[in-house]
Amino acid sequence: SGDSAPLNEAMAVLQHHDAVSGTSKQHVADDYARQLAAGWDPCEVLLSNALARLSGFKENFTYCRNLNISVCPLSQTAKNFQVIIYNPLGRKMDWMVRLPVSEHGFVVRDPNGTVVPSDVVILPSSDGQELLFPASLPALGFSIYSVSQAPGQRPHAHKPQPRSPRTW
Amino acid sequence: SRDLAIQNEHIRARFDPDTGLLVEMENLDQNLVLPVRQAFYWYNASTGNNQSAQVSGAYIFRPNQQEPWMVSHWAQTRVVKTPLVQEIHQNFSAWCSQVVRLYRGQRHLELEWTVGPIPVGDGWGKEIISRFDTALETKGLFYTDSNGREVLERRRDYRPTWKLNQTEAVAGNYYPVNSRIYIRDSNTQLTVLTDRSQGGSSLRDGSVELMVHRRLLKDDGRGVAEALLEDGLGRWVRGRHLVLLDKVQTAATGHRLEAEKEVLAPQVVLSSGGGVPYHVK
Repeated sequence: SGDSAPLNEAMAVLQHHDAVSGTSKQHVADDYARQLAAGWDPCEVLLSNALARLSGFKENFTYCRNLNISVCPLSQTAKNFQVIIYNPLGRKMDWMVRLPVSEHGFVVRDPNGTVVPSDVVILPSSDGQELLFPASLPALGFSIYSVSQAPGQRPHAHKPQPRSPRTW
Repeated sequence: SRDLAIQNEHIRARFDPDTGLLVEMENLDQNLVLPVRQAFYWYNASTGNNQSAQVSGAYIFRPNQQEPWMVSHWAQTRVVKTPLVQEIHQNFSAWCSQVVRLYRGQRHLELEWTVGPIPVGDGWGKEIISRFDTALETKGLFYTDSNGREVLERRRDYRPTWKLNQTEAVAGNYYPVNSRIYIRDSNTQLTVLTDRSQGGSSLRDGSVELMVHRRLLKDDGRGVAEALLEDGLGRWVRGRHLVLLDKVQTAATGHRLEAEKEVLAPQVVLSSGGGVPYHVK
């Protein structure tokens, strides 16, 4: 069973001005981060249980915490996977989903099974690549998109074109 | 072509073809064009001087001179253009890079900056800022929010509740920015949304800056008894600034709706699919 109390507890501890403004010793700052991460774990279980009940399917839900550095083992290895996007705002929202993927072409389908436009972009710094697709999200709700590798389709990945600045 | 620009239905951003730096932003819906230069700079952290022994540290921001140094006068750039996104990848130095991005349908310019590990081998602590310089006649005024709610007017070298004797030309004009900072003239507003709390200011008319990272070598004597130094190689940090260009009359709608999306961003969860039904029936 999931539990949000540990995260609540961590957030309560982090009301201290040292946590808010970074005026603590390094080991204390590291412990603040540890408490937040430890508090987040049981929240993932809570979120998974809610999604299972609301979507009607018990899934092995995966959370990629390092999307900001383009790391997500599931989307980088799976041939097919689902992307569940929860919108906490009280209004409908359009949002560009960006996920690290392996070197393939992909087909993305919306909750109605309609193919949505998608792109694959190569990251200049790491030569990894990311799949982009626009998602439409209901207010205070979630949408489930399906991603599958397009058999035989060469990745039409858009490689960044270097610009040679004037020699300095 | 020599022209280095990215564009979608609403926004166009132009870059100097020689330096790779942002030089202009255009709101196509409102026919607004604003020359805006953006670059990264670093303040040299004070270790105390003849005016004051105060060191720049965890509690105290105190640069040792008013003018920051540019991280780089130019950037190595790469261009990505697809039907869904147009990006300019800027590489300023081994520890400072940025992606300027426009997704299809987006009404703001996204600057995803990556800064660090900050080199301190030269014995200088450094405080890194991203600065936007425009020709807006802002008359010493700029605006910062308080926890995403009330926006306060700030005036350079001034306090509304007491007669300020300004002794720190830079630090004395820095304010907390929880979600946004903006400058404007009678017609045009430039707003920068942050994805976390930062320090910010407008130290000259038309200019706005946000501090994105710091790495210091001395303790500031306020109780931590440790420099803000980070262990090992030091941290590198990635974040985003969302830049909106609007007419003053319509700017609040734009930044308030966008800031809500930023603070309450969607949560992405993945699954391999093929789960068993939750309800037996």
